[in-house]
Amino acid sequence: SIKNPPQNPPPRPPPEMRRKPA
Amino acid sequence: GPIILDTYRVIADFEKTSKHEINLHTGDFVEIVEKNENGWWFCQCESKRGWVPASYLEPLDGPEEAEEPEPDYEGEMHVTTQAYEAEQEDEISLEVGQTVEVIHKLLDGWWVVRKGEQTGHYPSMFLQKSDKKN
Repeated sequence: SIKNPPQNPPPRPPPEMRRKPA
Repeated sequence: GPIILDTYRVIADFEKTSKHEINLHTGDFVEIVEKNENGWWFCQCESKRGWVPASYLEPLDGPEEAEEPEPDYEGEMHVTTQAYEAEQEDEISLEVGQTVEVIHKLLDGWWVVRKGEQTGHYPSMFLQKSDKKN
């Protein structure tokens, strides 16, 4: 079953690894 | 009929920090079971299932603009329920109880907020919609 999501903000990849804006 | 899950590609390695999360490796494919507004998505990858950060994923079939709301430059009033100190350049630091305008609700859970002349990303899970008018 799906547990509750973590209660801390999701981490973000370093800027150079991020998705390019569409 | 069968439930078709969205497939996403992992764009950066992610190391889990709690037991209901799973590790991700760049180039892996994951299927998304649930997309939480706070930016944690429940996914399955081979035999593993758990929460992963949406910002580490990109959709397999083109950009997902369709499911991402447009920015709202007028802003929607929210109050911060927890303080957060910016860790990256495009983020904003705020104390608890501050009123901000949410101008873009991004799917990765890092919403763009405006406070006076400052704008930056803030964790959506630390924001609560406010009844106050602009």
